[in-house]
Amino acid sequence: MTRIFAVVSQKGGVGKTSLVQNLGAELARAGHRVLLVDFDPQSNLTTGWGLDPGTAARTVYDAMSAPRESSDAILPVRRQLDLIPANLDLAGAELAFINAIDRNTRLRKALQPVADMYDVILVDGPPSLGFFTVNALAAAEEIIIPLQVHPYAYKAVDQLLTIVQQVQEINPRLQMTGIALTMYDRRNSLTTAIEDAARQRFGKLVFETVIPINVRVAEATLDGISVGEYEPDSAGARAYEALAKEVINRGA
Amino acid sequence: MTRIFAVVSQKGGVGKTSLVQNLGAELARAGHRVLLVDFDPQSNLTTGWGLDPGTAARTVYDAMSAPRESSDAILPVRRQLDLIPANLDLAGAELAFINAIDRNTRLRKALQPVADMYDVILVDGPPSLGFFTVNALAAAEEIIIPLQVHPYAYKAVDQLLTIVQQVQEINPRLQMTGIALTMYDRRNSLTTAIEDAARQRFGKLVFETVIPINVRVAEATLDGISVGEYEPDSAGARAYEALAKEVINRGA
Ligand SMILES: Nc1ncnc2c1ncn2[C@@H]1O[C@H](COP(=O)(O)OP(=O)(O)OP(=O)(O)O)[C@@H](O)[C@H]1O
Ligand SMILES: Nc1ncnc2c1ncn2[C@@H]1O[C@H](COP(=O)(O)OP(=O)(O)OP(=O)(O)O)[C@@H](O)[C@H]1O
Ligand SMILES: [Mg+2]
Ligand SMILES: [Mg+2]
Repeated sequence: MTRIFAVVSQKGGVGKTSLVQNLGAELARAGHRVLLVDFDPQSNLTTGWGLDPGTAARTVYDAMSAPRESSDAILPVRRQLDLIPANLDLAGAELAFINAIDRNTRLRKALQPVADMYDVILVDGPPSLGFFTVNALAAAEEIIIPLQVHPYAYKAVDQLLTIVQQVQEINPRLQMTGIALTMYDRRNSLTTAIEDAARQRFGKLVFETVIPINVRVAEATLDGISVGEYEPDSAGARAYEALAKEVINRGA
Repeated sequence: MTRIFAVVSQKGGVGKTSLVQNLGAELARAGHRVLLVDFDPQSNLTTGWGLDPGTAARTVYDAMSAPRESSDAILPVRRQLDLIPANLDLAGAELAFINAIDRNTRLRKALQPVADMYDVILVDGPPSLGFFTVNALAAAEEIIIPLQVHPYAYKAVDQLLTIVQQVQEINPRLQMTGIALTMYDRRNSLTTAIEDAARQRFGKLVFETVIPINVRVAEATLDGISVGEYEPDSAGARAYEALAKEVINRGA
């Protein structure tokens, strides 16, 4: 049974793309067949793998326009790790599908023909609550919310959970898998203040694994590789390896 | 002559809201009459001043709907520092004005009746390139782009400058004032790599002042105050004070 995750938060810069890239890489390394979907017009996930969004022959927008041929948009990036890229044209999708009855389930239709080829699919959402986030949630059955340990990101969670509830009306199987604390810095009191608030409010939903603030994560994107490839012993790489195990165990 | 700035970047989490709040606070402290405009449905700028977006009687959405009464949406937050708040309803503005001929200049019309009351107006944009960013650029005459010293944020600048050029067709007075390096960490090589690339490519457009990574900036938002109020001697507070001087000098 393929597990499809939406990685979402309307708060910008909380680590959505980094989580999709690095969790995806670790899951593939652990032997799972993984598909990543870049669902942000910024196409950071595509450039994070060293690809040029402008040269992608087919993208997630094409897959949404012609869902039955979505496999044409799949690019192999590593062993057992594929990507459906995005480019800036994706920004036009919201208006393009505005009158389509199935506007909110276009991505779901695009993933259906290819889902069986994978054990895990991770969708990287943009920093907004509209069309793209709704489509990502409608296509997924599980949700991971990266939570930067800062006040604005923490405040954003409630609003996001309201949208999740609304999407559950059209996608009843959709469930929260976990909240991942990111940019975690044990030395500062803000981190522990937000962590305490999150664990108190969301309990077991918050993953045990925290993603530390670690410049290697950002540096790796310059080379178009995952942090595990960039520096396997880094705090960032070890955290994503642990998160991969925790995510798999939560589904067992 | 009122200086109206759009503080924009489609990359999430680069420090747009923090810059508007803290630069605004420093400009007011230096004696300028300042208006801040929260133009992001997330309403982080509104909560950054300790206000509850849900209780705002009138918001920037009301001001866009009835531009002649925009002064009704103005809230005083500090001496010589006012705010036009936002709340989540703003997310509906894009569709609400979709067929309005003046959809791209609604914010400009809302600011016109009140501009003369201020020396500086700062508009905080959301992390996207669509309706809100276009409106912010159409309403402004100057642009500040916060540039987090990370690869994704650096890559976003070119795309943003393309949008700026397009908006200059409907707003010929619109000019770039500067690019502010944010989350700057002198100790790591990624910071200097991005700084070198930015100064080489954009030259004098990049402010001399850099905004260091400084947890006090994030902590201050918990208390609903500026970093200058939270800890005047912090690296963050001093940087915003210096940036305020540099912004004023650039307009002299
Ligand atoms: N654990 C980490 N430590 C240090 N830097 C990180 C970490 N995770 C991500 N980053 C960096 O922080 C920035 C924001 O992360 P990222 O782009 O993944 O967030 P996002 O939520 O996808 O942003 P957006 O809202 O723009 O899509 C990036 O430059 C990234 O390289
Ligand atoms: N110089 C800094 N040092 C440390 N933290 C900072 C700094 N500037 C901003 N922050 C924190 O980083 C996070 C991102 O900043 P901010 O919210 O201002 O960015 P933004 O570009 O407005 O984000 P969005 O794209 O979601 O609107 C916030 O939690 C903020 O408190
Ligand atoms: Mg992203
Ligand atoms: Mg903001």
